[in-house]
Amino acid sequence: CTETYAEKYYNRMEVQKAMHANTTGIPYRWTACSDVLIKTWQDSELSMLPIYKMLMKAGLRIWVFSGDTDSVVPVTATRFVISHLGLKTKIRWYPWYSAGQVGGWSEVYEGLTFASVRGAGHEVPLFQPRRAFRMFQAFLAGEPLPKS
Amino acid sequence: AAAGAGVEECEERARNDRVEALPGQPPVAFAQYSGYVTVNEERGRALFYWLTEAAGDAARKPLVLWLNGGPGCSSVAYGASEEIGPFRIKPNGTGLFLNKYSWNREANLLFLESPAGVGFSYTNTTSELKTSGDERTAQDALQFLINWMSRFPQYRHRDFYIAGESYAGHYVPQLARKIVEYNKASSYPFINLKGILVGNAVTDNYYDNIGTVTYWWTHAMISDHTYKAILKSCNFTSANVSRACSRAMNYAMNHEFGDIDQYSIYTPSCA
Repeated sequence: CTETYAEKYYNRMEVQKAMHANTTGIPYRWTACSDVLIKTWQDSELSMLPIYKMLMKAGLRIWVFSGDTDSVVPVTATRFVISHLGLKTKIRWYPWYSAGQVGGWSEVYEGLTFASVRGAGHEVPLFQPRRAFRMFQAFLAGEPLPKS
Repeated sequence: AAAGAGVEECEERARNDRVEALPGQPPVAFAQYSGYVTVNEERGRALFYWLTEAAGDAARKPLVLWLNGGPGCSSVAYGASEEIGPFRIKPNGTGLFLNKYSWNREANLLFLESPAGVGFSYTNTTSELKTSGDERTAQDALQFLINWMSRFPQYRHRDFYIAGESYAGHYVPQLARKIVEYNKASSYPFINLKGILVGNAVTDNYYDNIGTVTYWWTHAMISDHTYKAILKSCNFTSANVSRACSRAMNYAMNHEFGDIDQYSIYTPSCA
């Protein structure tokens, strides 16, 4: 229910004042998601795969992670997508560890790293903050996730 | 200067954006800023950002821009307040407490409410709330970065990453593509993009849909009968959804899933 807490907190006048927010008197309440935008969204590219290939060519570090208890954009969807990039494997599938437990599984390709996060839903850092933070540290360091 | 403002003016704007403390916030040692950056003067579009600098040695830590998806959802509501930000909101919005695993332990976190119409971000051209899409969102986000880095020049050339989840599986690579193209065209590139990090990301219509239905079946959320009905009636290569497909998908969600939180299938849903 944490989303309802945000709806209350960010609609408090003193919070908006402290954040220099809503300085133009927006004619609607602050809300976590805009119904208008999601219902009237116009252009949406069918696939990001061509962009991934362009970004790999530009030498960017690309990490894709997936909380494995999400059924909205689930880990199987991400795996289908990655498998169709046709990448060469650098480090084969292995369990990665956080705090002595399996944090998920990972595979490192030429140009992209995949990691699942065990027991996390759609908002991975909400459900598994410690594992998400460990993954973030590895991403910033440009290192594979730990094998123990 | 890129934003048409002098350096002194930019520095003054940065000072004006300084957040001393939020109501009900515990004391912290890092700085935070929030406010508006205009991305389209003529149409009156301005995006709201919240920067929580890194705890300890902010000047040497990378900058990470976090985007939530939707489309239409707020990075302040989710990324900052439920996921990677330094604060969590107490029940009923009475105050804040610290997030032990905040990502600002390792980086300066920039949360952006994008596009205009999300959260505190606004447009003075109300009709625009119904014409948002991938392209304008990416263009405005690039313009935001260019103008924001005029206000915070200390972040020019800093290691920079873009992260996000869900429909930001579109926003993140599309903005990265714009930055790569912008840098190529610039004789003096200052946005030092090093990489992207996306989670449970909307990536490819066809494979996402096939993978989602596969997950439902392999995680025993739907019956064999429904699984076969979906595969038979849904053509995921097309953006249009047939009535038979909608019927099969709706039956799965309304009659077989049960009252669950689809975003986290083993945790209790919010009453």
